[in-house]
Amino acid sequence: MNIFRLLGDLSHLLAIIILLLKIWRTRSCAGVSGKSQILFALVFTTRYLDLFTNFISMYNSAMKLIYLVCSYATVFLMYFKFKATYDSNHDTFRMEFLVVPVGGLAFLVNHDFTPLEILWTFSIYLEAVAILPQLFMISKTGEAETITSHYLFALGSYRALYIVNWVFRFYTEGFFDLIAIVAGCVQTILYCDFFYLYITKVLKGKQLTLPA
Amino acid sequence: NEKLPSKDEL
Repeated sequence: MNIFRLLGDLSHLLAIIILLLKIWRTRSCAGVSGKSQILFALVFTTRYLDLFTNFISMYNSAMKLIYLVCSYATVFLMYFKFKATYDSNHDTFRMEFLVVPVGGLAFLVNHDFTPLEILWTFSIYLEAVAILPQLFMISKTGEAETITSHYLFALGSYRALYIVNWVFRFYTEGFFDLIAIVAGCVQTILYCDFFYLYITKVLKGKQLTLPA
Repeated sequence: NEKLPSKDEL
């Protein structure tokens, strides 16, 4: 464990908690893409299948459990408890356009052609693009609540910090996982546009609006 | 040297 990865995990945890609290306390999921949340729940499900078979550390197991519980809780709140506030008219990104190509790629490009490894690879590729429905929804509505932009900033920062972690581990342990690195770079690049808007607008106290 | 991706990351 290194500081970059720890900060990345905490940033990821912060993002997940921010979103869950936003929905729970405002009792509304306006402006949040339910499809992205479903994809994230799928990412954690396919990545943490070894939760009970491959114990790494208390921290690792605890975080995996928290991610799984929070992501499913968020999906539950959005599609059941606060369903009336779910903005399905703007959350129209076709998930199958992401899941099918990612599923195919996971079969073709992986480290080891075993079910667990292919599912892990699928989760890495899927996580890279899982935010697209959310970014698409914001581009359609043309704006995002400030709390949602904080959520996105924390979520985008997590994988950017992981990239620093991978560089650090390469120089200190000679370790690198090309699949995770390439997917992590794609994932972070998708946030660049948003990072620019966040830093130039939200940090100046303005509302996050996309140029229509 | 590419080691198998360690799954110690979240």
